[in-house]
Amino acid sequence: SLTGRLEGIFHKLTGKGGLSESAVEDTLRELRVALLEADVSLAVVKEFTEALRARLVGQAVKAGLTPAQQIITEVYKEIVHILGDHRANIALASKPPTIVFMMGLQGSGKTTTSAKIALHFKTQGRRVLLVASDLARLAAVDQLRILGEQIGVPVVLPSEGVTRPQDMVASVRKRILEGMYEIVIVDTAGRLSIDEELMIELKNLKSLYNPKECLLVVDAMQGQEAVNVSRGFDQSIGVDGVIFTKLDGDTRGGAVLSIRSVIKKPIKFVGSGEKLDRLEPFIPERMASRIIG
Amino acid sequence: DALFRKKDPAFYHDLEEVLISADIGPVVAQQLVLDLQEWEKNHPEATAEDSLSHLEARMAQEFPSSQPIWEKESPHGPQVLLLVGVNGVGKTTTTGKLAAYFKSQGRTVILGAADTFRAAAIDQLRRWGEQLEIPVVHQKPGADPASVAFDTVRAARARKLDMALIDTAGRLQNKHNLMAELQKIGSVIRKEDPETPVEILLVLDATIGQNAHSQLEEFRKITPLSGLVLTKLDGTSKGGVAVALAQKYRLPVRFIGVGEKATDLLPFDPGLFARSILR
Ligand SMILES: Nc1nc2c(ncn2[C@@H]2O[C@H](COP(=O)(O)OP(=O)(O)OP(=O)(O)O)[C@@H](O)[C@H]2O)c(=O)[nH]1
Ligand SMILES: Nc1nc2c(ncn2[C@@H]2O[C@H](COP(=O)(O)OP(=O)(O)OP(=O)(O)O)[C@@H](O)[C@H]2O)c(=O)[nH]1
Ligand SMILES: [Mg+2]
Ligand SMILES: [Mg+2]
Repeated sequence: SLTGRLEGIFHKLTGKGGLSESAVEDTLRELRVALLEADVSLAVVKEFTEALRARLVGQAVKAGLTPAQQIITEVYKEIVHILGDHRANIALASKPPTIVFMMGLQGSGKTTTSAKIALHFKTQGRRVLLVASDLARLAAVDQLRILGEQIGVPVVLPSEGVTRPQDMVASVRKRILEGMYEIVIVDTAGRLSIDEELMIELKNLKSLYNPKECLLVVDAMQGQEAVNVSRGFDQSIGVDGVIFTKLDGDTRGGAVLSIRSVIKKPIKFVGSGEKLDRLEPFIPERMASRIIG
Repeated sequence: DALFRKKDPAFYHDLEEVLISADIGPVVAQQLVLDLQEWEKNHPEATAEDSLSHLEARMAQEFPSSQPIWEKESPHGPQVLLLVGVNGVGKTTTTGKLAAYFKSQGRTVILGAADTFRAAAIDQLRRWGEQLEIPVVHQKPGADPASVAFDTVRAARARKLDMALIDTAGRLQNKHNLMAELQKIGSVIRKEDPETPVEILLVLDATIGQNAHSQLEEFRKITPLSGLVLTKLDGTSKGGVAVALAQKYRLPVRFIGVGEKATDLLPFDPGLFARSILR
């Protein structure tokens, strides 16, 4: 573990006084490897270790702590600070409906998370509507229809012959008014942030629905490209919040720190399982321990 | 030695960063750069371009090239491919792409919808079957996946088909009950006929970072993997973790996914892959 490796560095030192420059250098080297192995992006690791170097050199070691413990505590607190320390939730529009857009890379968990959020609001007593706006993937509409049935939330399906998401908007608007829905969750097709045509389609769809929240759904096991992808979505479409999925796995989840520190958008929820009740609030402390390993 | 110093330290630093940004991992990235510097000591006349070519070749060599079962003669009965992996990586899509690939080679193919859990998983594979005009063995949602796998191999054998491609549910590697279910699927296929040539392919998403190590580690514990498929290489992620996996586990990468259509599947080319990481 990182603590073990840092203890190894300080074990060799016998000098008193504050943390020496060379010990700090060795420490930062170990920390860099640990964070990169946790999938924190390189640019974020550099920034993080630079800021840490300034604080650590010459720092006095507190009584009752080993130097390694002190440094780990410092790292932990800084990660918690970056991850954000307030409870983010989905903001409701001043008057209904609140339209929520789900977007992200292929396979990140958008369809499943759409249903989870629907269940979350239904449980709070809200009138919720799901919109099956992924007309590209085979049986995507069936997938959301089935999930809607499982939780008792109605799903707008494309009418006969409709092949483009923008051609559903009129009938969705009609359904919203007829049913007086308060929360409308729009599931969209997975897409690459570098696919210009599909990003234009999504931008166009956003201008037609004018959603209150555009949520980026990200697989927590994402690697180094997490920052570029999320920045791409933020620049092309605009990201209001992020949901990280599959945190019930054993990934260290460094992408969470990378994305949060670069695009600086709130983390609204985390997905912690395949079942529709597996949607949890994001807890920075837990995530920080997980990333440090 | 003077020539060696010509390549300034920034060259090695930048190279290591390129490798790390490609998801190769910090330890392997450093090791590759150190190996390169060692090689350069024995090739003092090498230019930066020579070094990059050497590194490319070095990375490409990490990938073993064992012959897949479909390139060998199959004396009797169908060859079976089982696609496994964590959630959302592209198993179902890859099953469809493989079906199209083998069909285009003149083989007869049948599909098995052994993901009986996820909403519309069976529908999704059946839609692929319809598009490609290939039969799909399936049961009701909630059925025993091992039973579907068994039926698929049986149907392939009865109809004298060349290949049975079986899709399974996504499962995270730390879910013990799901991994046990997968182990059962594998053993049921072997029980149907121990002589059946079987390839179990672990599908990895190129956007995944270092967690791929844990995925490979845990999946191979419960079922003998014969190869990898690396999907979503049409995105910006390079899938460099595959180099580290090749070093450690010596498993061949059979195919790569480069898009969402049936034709977006390519046989793996280690040289091209290494080049795409470095250039
Ligand atoms: N274990 C686990 N699995 C999840 C979680 N969220 C989603 N999944 C699974 O991940 C896979 C992909 O989920 P989808 O909801 O289909 O993903 P998507 O983003 O809609 O996919 P596309 O529409 O193809 O882009 C499915 O097998 C889901 O059950 C989670 O939090 N934990
Ligand atoms: N861009 C791109 N998308 C891909 C590729 N392979 C699969 N996809 C997409 O990734 C998403 C998930 O693919 P699936 O085949 O449903 O993945 P899966 O592993 O079967 O998912 P589960 O069964 O839910 O675990 C779909 O939107 C696919 O179209 C690829 O090579 N490139
Ligand atoms: Mg979807
Ligand atoms: Mg599938």
